[in-house]
Amino acid sequence: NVEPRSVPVFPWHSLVPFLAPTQSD
Amino acid sequence: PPPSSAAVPPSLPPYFIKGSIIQLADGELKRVEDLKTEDFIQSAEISSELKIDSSTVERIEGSHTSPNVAVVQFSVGEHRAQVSVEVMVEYPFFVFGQGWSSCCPDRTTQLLELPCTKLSVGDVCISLTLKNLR
Repeated sequence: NVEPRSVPVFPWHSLVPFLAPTQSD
Repeated sequence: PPPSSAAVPPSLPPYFIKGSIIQLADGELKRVEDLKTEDFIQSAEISSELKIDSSTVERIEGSHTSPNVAVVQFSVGEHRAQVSVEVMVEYPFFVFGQGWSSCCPDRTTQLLELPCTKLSVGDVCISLTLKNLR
């Protein structure tokens, strides 16, 4: 099976670094 | 042999290449170079899991491991939590009200063709955290 090649679409949140602050309390 | 479609180093994600199609939370499609601050804010508002945090650049240093790597220290959110990330110098961050910025914008433009300005101490970048941390 040959899958048709389509333009990849990326979710918006993949562009943003995930910086989870450490919870001190 | 590996595909020769792009000269982008394997460490750089493909979605930063100019022309990449990005889907916002409301389904709208935009090119990566056309994204605005509002796109991220509105997408985070729709999201049930993610929220936008402000991350202020506190320090930018070279890495001991590689000349092409930088260590960027951020102060994240209202609690100003200190977070350091090690990234390729061409890795772009989105600065509030400004757009894509990296430690080495010339390399970013060269490798990704993504219009980019110089990331500086004091810049406020968009970052994500989980909405329900409790």
